Amino acid sequence: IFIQVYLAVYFATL
Amino acid sequence: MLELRLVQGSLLKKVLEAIKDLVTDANFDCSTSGFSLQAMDSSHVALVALLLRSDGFEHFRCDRSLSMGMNLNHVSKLLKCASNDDIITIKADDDADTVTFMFESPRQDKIADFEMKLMDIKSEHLGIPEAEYQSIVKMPSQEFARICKDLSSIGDTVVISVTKEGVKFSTRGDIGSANIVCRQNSTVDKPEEATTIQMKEPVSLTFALRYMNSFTKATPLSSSVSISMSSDLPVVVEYKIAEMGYLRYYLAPKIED
Repeated sequence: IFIQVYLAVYFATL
Repeated sequence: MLELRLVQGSLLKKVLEAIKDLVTDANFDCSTSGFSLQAMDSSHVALVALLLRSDGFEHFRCDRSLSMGMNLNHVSKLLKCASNDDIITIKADDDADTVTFMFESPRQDKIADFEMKLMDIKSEHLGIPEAEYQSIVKMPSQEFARICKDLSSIGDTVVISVTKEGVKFSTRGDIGSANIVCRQNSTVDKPEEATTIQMKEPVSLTFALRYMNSFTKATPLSSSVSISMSSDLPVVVEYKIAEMGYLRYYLAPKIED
């Protein structure tokens, strides 16, 4: 089973 | 005062078609360097980044940096009123709550202007560092679109694997599984038909096909697409916009639970 990662895991909010 | 004159107005029409299904509302940012946009989809797993550099416009005046919030469906509807060969001018006053799109026919015998209300959009801006990717695949954009469409009739996710043999797109679903391998073919006559692979390390990542299919709406913007992947980063699917900039999509991978 695959789970979707969120972008915030990789990129910081400015 | 902001005034941007784009002779190839069809570019803006294509850009809107390429992003309106992914993002509903977005801020268009204008500064002396150009016209740009960064917006995430509502699920926060995909991001679109647009840059149209100022020197790609016939006339580019932006007295001070402006952020203009727009509903992309509304902009798209409005741009459908422009013909493909129209020259498009975007105008706004510094403190205005409206933006004007002006469409001029190439012979200057028809001029239309449409005023649209701006929106106040609070959007999260993400800091995306420049990164070295483990593998970068460049291939014809129509080929990539075809692969995503074909695979989505079989499965919901695509595994993109890059090795020195080539790039493999795989999926599986209830009816079975599919693998499509594209090998390097940089000896073809036309560079836009080439598939090239720059690989520092092999990489294999899994993505939702729904998003990949949405990205391929940008196919009319560029004859080739580049797919940059690293095992610890979102994929970047980039369509270069001739002489002007790019439309990039970032998509976070799916990982095994």
